Amino acid sequence: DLDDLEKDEL
Amino acid sequence: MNIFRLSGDVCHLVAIIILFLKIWRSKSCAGISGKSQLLFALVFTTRYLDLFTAFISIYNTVMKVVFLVLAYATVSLIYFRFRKSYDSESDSFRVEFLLVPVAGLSFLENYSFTPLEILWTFSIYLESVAILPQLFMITKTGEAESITTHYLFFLGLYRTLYLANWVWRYHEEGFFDQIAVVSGVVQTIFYCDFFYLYFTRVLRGSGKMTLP
Repeated sequence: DLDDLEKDEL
Repeated sequence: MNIFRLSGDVCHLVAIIILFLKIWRSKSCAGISGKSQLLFALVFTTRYLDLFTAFISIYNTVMKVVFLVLAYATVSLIYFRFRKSYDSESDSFRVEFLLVPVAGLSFLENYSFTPLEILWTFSIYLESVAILPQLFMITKTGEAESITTHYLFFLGLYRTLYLANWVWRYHEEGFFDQIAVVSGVVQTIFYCDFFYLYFTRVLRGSGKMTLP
């Protein structure tokens, strides 16, 4: 799921 | 990182700097919605808490700090330094009608029920409606100074470029952040009406944008 997705967007 | 994302961030930075310099140099915040600027400061505050927990890149950290500093600096110009020129009469949008649904939705629809994730989700939903008080104020006063419309143009351009960034990332990496994309589409739609007026009136050199 997206949780481990790094929130690299501002 | 792709060209759409980078140019989107640059447009966002340009928009924020345009607004800050306009208020600073004209020593007035007439026609500017303080409520929208407060909402944007809240968006950055609730979204960039990961400044302290996750290091992504120098660029990421620097941009987050710059956005936070400029957002709070702009709010302080409006509500403190040039508060006499703040037109609270026209800035009458009821932000509680935005904050309550956005807060509720961020508890219902999120990727994980943790404080950081809920605050991030809140900031995503809030950003999509944060410009509404400003657009409402323009419809109420029936006009906007051209510099204010340039600010809104770059803000809308940043959102449009982020849509292109997501199309690109979906095509290249299979990346798809549903909450960010759905919220971003809604936000960009709010700018469509403004873009129409911007291209048909302001760019025709009519200086001010006066609404029909």
